[in-house]
Amino acid sequence: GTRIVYERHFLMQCRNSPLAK
Amino acid sequence: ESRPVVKPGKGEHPLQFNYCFWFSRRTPGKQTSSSSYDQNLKNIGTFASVEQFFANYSHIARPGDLSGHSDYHLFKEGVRPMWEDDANKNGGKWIVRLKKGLASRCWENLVFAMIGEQFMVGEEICGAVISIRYQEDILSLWNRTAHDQQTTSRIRDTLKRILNLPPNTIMEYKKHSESLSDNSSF
Repeated sequence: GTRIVYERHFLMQCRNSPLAK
Repeated sequence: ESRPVVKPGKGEHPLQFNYCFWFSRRTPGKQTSSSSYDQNLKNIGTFASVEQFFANYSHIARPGDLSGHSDYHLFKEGVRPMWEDDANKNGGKWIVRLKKGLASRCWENLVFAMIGEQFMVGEEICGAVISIRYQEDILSLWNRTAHDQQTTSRIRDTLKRILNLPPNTIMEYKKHSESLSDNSSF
């Protein structure tokens, strides 16, 4: 099936999301 | 097991797998054995989404700031970071020895690649360890099937790329069965 892939730059963006606190 | 199942929250980005962070620290003077190693392992958090990962990761000390003989482990949920675990017993690990000062950056690169499914080797990846030691730090990436050379080569190539280390960095592959028989541990 499809795998959920995240690139580094996307993870870095999520780091600053309020949900990630 | 009565623990609640960890799931991504509303609006969060799910991961392909759930993962657990573990921490261990060797007690000075104590005998190292499989059972004392197991007792020293502390589960410090499980996550199912990118946001839950950062909620854990942002609140634990960077490996380069730890002192003494300490290890962080990041393994798929359900896999204990031990050779004897069913997922690991036929497996092995790539070992990268790091000069002091590189641990935090390399660990972050590896962890991001792992949770982001950058290795493209199906279910093969079990987890990763950063071992903080006195002279040098050691990064290792564990996979399920040590005898599958195509997979282990692919893991090595991705590891090299994502760590972005000098070309002369030595990488060593070791089967867990060998580690068990020569009783080596970092």
